[in-house]
Amino acid sequence: CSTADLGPISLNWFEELSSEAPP
Amino acid sequence: YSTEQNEIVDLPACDSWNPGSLQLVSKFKNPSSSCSVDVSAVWWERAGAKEPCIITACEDVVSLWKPLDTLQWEKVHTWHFTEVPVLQIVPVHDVYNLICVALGNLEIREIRALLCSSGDENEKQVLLKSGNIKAVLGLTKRRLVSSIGTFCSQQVQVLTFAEDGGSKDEQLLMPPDETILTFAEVQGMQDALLGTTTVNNIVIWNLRTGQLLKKVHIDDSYQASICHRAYSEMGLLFVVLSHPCAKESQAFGSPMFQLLVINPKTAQSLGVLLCCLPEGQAGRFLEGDVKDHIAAAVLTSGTIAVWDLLLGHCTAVLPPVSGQNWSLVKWSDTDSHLLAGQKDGNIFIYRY
Repeated sequence: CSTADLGPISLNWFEELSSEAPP
Repeated sequence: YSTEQNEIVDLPACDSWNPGSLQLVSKFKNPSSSCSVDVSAVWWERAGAKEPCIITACEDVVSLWKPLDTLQWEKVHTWHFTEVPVLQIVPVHDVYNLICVALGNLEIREIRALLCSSGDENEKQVLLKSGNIKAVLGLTKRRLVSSIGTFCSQQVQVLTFAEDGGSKDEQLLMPPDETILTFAEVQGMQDALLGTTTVNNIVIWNLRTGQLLKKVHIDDSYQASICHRAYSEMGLLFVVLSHPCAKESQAFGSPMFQLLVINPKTAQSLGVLLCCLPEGQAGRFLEGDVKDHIAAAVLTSGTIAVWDLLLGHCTAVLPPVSGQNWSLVKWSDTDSHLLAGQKDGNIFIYRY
């Protein structure tokens, strides 16, 4: 197992998920 | 765990942990007639100076102890509870002279704030929440998160205290439609909050907006996981879980703590470390605490064991003292000490 199995990684995941999630 | 994952689990040899890494600093006894249920370290202000104090909780009384010069402790405040027993202490960070407690019989029914009125130093308690409370956690920036109710009728609330512990503000988080078991703050990300749920999901909230950002399903090997600590690093979330309901397996014995890595963008997760007991130790996880990368657990055998999550193995084992099993273990928030308690009110403080 390696982190490659986890899919593409984003350093700005928190901001990106916040902009995608319903308010 | 799959066969592949077996290869990255580091089971220590018997001589690789060092019992000497825990040194006794001081001890005291809380002379209460009821069972000791929790212990915590807090900053408390007296006569203009902030002191690192110890809070002890028995079923019917919570006490604040201040340090004396001679490595002894003096009881300075007590709060009494005659109707509903105390279940746990809930420290709230960044607010002085206030501690919260959860009260109930098996399940939490009330959360109360304990404080002293500034004029006469008299102990006061204020009811903050009541109902079918499933989880509660004190957060940084004087915040307290709690979930009330189950499934679709669940409310997740964040209460913010003023600096003096007085007036407060309340905000709702979007509920996940599944019952929350535990909360964990993400170290270094003050707007991120995690929760574990009864259906083995980890949920991620934005505390500033109240949005539910993601649900991540974790391995079904262990049910009812408790999340102790979370860290964000290089776009990944590292989460420390314990599994009080896990059954022993032949390969690993009883799993105590597990380090998971989660990609929050894809909701994929991977186990990177499973902390098990060193050879010669037996028992299951009873309760535990994690501070930074050090995890401590009380085992059903009455022993305390400590793991370094960076080294990946057990670093200290503390057998019962004076023939009495350990029942409580907490890391101090005011220094690097380990607080270890026994049911009869004995508290031992160790330097790690």
